[in-house]
Amino acid sequence: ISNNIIRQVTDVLTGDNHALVGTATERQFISFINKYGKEYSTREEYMHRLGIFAKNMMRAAEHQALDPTAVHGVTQFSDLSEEEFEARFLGVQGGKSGTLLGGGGEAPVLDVKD
Amino acid sequence: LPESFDWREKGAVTPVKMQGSCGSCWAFSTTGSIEGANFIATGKLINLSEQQLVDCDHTCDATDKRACNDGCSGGLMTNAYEYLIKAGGIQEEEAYPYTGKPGECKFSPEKIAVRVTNFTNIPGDEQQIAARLVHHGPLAVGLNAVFMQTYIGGVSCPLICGKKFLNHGVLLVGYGAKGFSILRLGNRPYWIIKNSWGEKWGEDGYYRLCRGHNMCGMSSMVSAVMTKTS
Repeated sequence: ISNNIIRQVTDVLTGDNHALVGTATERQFISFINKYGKEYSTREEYMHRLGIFAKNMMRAAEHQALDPTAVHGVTQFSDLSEEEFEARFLGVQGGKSGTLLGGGGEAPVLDVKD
Repeated sequence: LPESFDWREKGAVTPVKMQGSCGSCWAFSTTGSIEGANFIATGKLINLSEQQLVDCDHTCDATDKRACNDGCSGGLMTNAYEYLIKAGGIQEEEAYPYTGKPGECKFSPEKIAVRVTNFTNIPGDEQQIAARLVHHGPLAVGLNAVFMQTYIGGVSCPLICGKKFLNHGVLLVGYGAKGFSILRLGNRPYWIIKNSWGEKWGEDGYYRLCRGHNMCGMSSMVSAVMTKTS
């Protein structure tokens, strides 16, 4: 029976992104590293960021399909997961509740005819 | 209202800034609106301090006590105006430079460069927003930034973009009449938005977003500030 067991040899099981090594995606990733001066301290970190970069390339393609009049692709944030990007570069608090008026009141309506 | 309008051409907008790895977009949106209002009142463009807000402003919203300004962890532009009215005003960038990290408050009232007296929320009608922009100056805006992580250029006009979840503070500086849109057949109007992710992001640090559809919730959280001239 043991001879019939198929041993997993790809990285799908381990999730270490080794399948991306040597691909066009890795070449794009290296170009991204050079362009934005990115540095990763360990090989593990490099592989982790490569995996995120690959996912972000797919996300950019989705955005391109949904937003065809803009150009979407590699940016300085392409090695960050959505959660990391939100935590580090966004930062409006309480946005979920919609408009918060604070103490400022609402501006009077202006005449915008013509 | 003019067909197109851009406060950058009139000298009311400072160069694009860089918030770094810090959720302080709300502070940059706040300073941008004050820089513009002060320019219109005095004719002088003064670069103002975001770090003062990051370090010193811990104001909570009047209607939602959980929505508090908290340095690199986020904040609201309307809270920042409340803080600045109480504190007396804001220092210049040079006097209180940006570090991108929260630190001890080093605000010096004697070094105030611009005094803030009041602020208003602009109703969520895009014609009203355009009118306020032209008459008052650049406006602080909150929007959903989901498409901004991958944005490189062009007029962003996504088919689906959440209008309720606003997570990023930016500065509305103008609008244009003719940005090409394939799907919406022909030229469509757009907003010109100043971001705080440096000049390497987007169109030299700017974002163009479709106008007229409350795109990504951009018309839900718009505010203007009033400054005091000495």
